[in-house]
Parts: sequence; structure tokens; C-alpha cells
Amino acid sequence: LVRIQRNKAAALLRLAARNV
Amino acid sequence: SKCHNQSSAGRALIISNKGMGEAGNFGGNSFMTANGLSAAQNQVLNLIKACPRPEGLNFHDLKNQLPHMTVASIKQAVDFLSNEGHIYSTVDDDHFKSTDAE
Repeated sequence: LVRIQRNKAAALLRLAARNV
Repeated sequence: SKCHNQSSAGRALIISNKGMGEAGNFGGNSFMTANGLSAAQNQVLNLIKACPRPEGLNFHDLKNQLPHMTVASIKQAVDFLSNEGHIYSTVDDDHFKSTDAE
């Protein structure tokens, strides 16, 4: 599902933003 | 640049503490673990991490496995973890998977 991929990508981006 | 990283991490922590304070329900549970999550948030995250199903763990299971937590406090932990990017919802808003899969 596109929704899952999109949520996962968004979550990974948020996580990455925290870790920069 | 290392110095800058530390200051931004510190800022993130302060922001998240503030968020929890506003949300209220945590009471005396201000204990923070090494990764900056509260004990309750860590429990929720660990359960979601441990779920092998491709669609992730649903909220109902989460509630059953955390009988000492209220629905509101589980929801809060889930919201927090999702905002931080540790978890994301899958097939619907009641199913969650972890991004920190090792």
C-alpha cells in the first residue's frame, strides 16, 4: 500500500531530522 | 559540528518534555531512559518493535499487553513515538510498525 510506504518514509525522515 | 549536534539534540528533548507536560497524564512518571523516552513510551516502542506481523501491532494488542496503562496514556505514547519518527501507522490508524528495526 502506498499509504504505508508514505508513512514509513515520513517517519524515517522525522527520525533522521532528530538525529542530525 | 559535534557541538552543534549536541545542542540540537538537547533542544529536541526539551521540546518533547514540554509536550508531555502539556498533555498532562504522565503524573510522576518523568523518568527518562537513555534514549530520551519515558518508561511508558519505551514499553510501547518495545512491544511494537517485537511484533513480527507485516502490518504491525494494533492498538488493541498494545492495550492488552499493557494492562497497567490507560488507553489515554498509551495513545499519548503512540502519538509521541509517531511524532518522533520511531513508529508509523500502516494499514489504518490502529496499526503501528517501528522504524528502528535493527
